[in-house]
Amino acid sequence: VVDVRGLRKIYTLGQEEIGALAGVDLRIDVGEFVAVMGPSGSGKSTFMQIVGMLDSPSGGSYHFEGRDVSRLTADERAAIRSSRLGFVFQSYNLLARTTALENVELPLLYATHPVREREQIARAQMQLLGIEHLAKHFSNQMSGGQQQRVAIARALVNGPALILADEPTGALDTKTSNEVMALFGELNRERGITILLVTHEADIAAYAKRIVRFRDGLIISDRINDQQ
Amino acid sequence: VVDVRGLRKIYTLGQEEIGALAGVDLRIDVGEFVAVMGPSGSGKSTFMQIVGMLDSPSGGSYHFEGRDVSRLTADERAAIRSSRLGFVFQSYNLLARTTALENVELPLLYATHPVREREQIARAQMQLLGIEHLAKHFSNQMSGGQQQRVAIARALVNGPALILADEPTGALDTKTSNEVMALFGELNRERGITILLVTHEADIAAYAKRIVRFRDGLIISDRINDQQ
Ligand SMILES: Nc1ncnc2c1ncn2[C@@H]1O[C@H](COP(=O)(O)OP(=O)(O)OP(=O)(O)O)[C@@H](O)[C@H]1O
Ligand SMILES: Nc1ncnc2c1ncn2[C@@H]1O[C@H](COP(=O)(O)OP(=O)(O)OP(=O)(O)O)[C@@H](O)[C@H]1O
Ligand SMILES: [Mg+2]
Ligand SMILES: [Mg+2]
Repeated sequence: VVDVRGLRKIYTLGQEEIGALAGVDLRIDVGEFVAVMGPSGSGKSTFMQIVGMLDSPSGGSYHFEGRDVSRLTADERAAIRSSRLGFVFQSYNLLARTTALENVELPLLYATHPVREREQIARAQMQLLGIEHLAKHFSNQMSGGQQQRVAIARALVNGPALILADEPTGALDTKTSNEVMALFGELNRERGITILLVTHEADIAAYAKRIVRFRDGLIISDRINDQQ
Repeated sequence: VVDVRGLRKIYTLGQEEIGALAGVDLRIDVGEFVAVMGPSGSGKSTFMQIVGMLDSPSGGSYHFEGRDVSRLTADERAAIRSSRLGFVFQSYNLLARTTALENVELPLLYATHPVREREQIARAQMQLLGIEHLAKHFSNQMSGGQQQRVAIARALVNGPALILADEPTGALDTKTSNEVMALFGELNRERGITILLVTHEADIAAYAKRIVRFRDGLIISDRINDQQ
């Protein structure tokens, strides 16, 4: 699904150059469940944004489902993002002044569902995450963990082939975190959905089958998770 | 320092009334280190915002350092917030298009420091949190955990009497989390600063001397932490 070679990302800040990724090699096959860990500032979110085609690398190559992403048009990348990928942002990125339900329905607008069906699909997804009662709340009328679950529901609602989740349980209590991870585990096991998930909590990473560790913009270890 | 009785908070949402706090009683004395835990949506942030005088309750009473907060003027509350309180928001609340250094310096603007001294104080605080090298980065040019540490530095820079930290380690890796908690522990032990800290991670709560648990807008347990 994902194959990156020598991936580099440099941010320029005035005179300074910040090397966020210094040459990352990683291959993820269909149906894998990979946890990404590493210190704050080590390049995890930068890596996720490039894999999610929300940003482009400064160097190296990235093939998604065998296609060289750098040769895709902006429209082709947008089409892949809306139909094949589900992205849970570290900062949730919900639309302000928009209800929870409208946020979850957003990815369905790209597909061809009638309005009633769209609302049903979105509500069913919210129910799986215990937030259906918040459907009419606006984003700023919910707690941190409730907003995070809206962001997760939005990422899952389209039945993506690849889920990219950046710290999806950061604001959730232990019980709710375990419910979300059980849902991810089920999507991976029963529907073969590929999952790439950033976390800094070891008990969340324990749900994954493989753990990749970043440090200073490089992958320093990549191991099968034998804790399962 | 903090004494609340029968504290209630109701949010009105169209026709609906959301009871976020249903009658909270809590007393915190000078020099205590209290962790607040509880499920997502149980009222923790709502409680912290009222204690931090960023919002007012719907019912009940709140005395800060012996003074009835409901009888204070808006100016008096703002003066207390800028000189006696340090608030770490769950969503960081950094000013956009403002550098990390300017964000940390913000509380110092209310006091009477010359410009050079202000920058020195802010940089020293950032150094304690391992983020001084990010001084000239804008808020949206940093990782999640780096933004969170800017929010922590901003809350501490004025030497507050009471620190209110809402999930201050949510985006930090284990090593960085422990460094932040060690800093809080030192401020509490050596300078007698009172700390009220929300977390959903048991190993973060373990640094506190007392653990208060919320559920559905009420405190359901309040115990000395004998794990220390
Ligand atoms: N502005 C608002 N308008 C309406 N309801 C709100 C508002 N802010 C919070 N709520 C509701 O009040 C309840 C308590 O929210 P609060 O943010 O205090 O929870 P929390 O314990 O901090 O949760 P989390 O651990 O997810 O951050 C939630 O059910 C939430 O939906
Ligand atoms: N837009 C940007 N401009 C400049 N530098 C940036 C930008 N975004 C990120 N950086 C820098 O790139 C490095 C990697 O950031 P990234 O967000 O990928 O880290 P991370 O591993 O996700 O960290 P965290 O665990 O704190 O979320 C950091 O040092 C950060 O300061
Ligand atoms: Mg990140
Ligand atoms: Mg909260």
